[in-house]
Amino acid sequence: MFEAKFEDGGLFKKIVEAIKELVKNVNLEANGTGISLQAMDTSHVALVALQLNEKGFKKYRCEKSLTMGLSIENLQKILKCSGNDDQITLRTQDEEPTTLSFTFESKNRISEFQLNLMSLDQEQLGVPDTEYSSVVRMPSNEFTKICRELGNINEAIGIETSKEGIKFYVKGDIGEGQVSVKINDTEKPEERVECEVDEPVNLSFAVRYFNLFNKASALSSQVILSMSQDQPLVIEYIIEEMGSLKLYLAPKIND
Amino acid sequence: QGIQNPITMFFKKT
Repeated sequence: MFEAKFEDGGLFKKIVEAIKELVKNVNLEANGTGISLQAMDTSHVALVALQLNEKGFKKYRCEKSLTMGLSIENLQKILKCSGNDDQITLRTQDEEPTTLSFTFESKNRISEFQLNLMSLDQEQLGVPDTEYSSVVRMPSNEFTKICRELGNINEAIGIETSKEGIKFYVKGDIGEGQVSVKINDTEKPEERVECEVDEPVNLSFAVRYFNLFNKASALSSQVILSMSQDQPLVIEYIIEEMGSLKLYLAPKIND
Repeated sequence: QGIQNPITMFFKKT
C-alpha cells in the first residue's frame, strides 16, 4: 500500500515539467523514506535525480518498497487534468502495481485518474559521494538567463570559479563573451551569490543540457552548482521542505 | 568543440 499526498500539487507538476525535456521513461522508487527517481537522458550523457522526503508530504505511507515504471509523457497528460492549486495524491494498492492512481482535489472538485505502469529494466547508477572543490550558490533565474544568452553564441559554455565569484564564458564562431557574477551577501537570500572555492575550476559544458534542465528554476529561487576539475558537475534545485532535483553532466574534454 | 563523455563513464551501474 503506497500513498503520497502533495499539499502543493503544482510543485509535482513543476518537477515533471522540468524533467520531461530530458528523460522519457523513468522508474519512480517509493519506500519508507520517500520517493526517488533517477534516469539518464536519451543519449545517456546526463543524469537526472529526484529525491522527495516523506516528511514533505501532507500524507505519506509506503509499507513496502515499490518501483513504478512510467512514461513521463503519459504522466504529463494525466497531470494536465489537474489545477496548479490542487492537492495531488499518488496511490497504489498492490505490491506489484500495474497502475498508479491519482486524485486531484480542489475546493469544489475531485478527480480520479489511473496511469498504466510499465516494467522498465533500467539499471541505476551509483553516484559517489563527492567533496566538490567549487560550490556556487546563485539566483536560479540569473543562471537560467546566462545559459540561455551565452548558449546563443556557442554550444559550449565555460565556467571558471574563484573566491571572488564565478565567470561564464563562450568562444564561438561569431565571437566571444563572458559574464562574471560577483559574490554578494545581500540580506535577500534569493539574490545571494556565494562561492566556496577550495580549488578553482575551469570547465566547459554542453549548454543545451543546462537550458533543458533550467525549467527546474521554477522550483527554487536559488541554484547550487557543485564542481571539481574533470568531474561531472551537479546542478541542484532545492525543493523547499521536500528534497531536491539534480542534474549531473560531465564536462567536455578539449580534443 | 571538444568531446562529451557520457555520465556512465563516471558513475558505475549498481
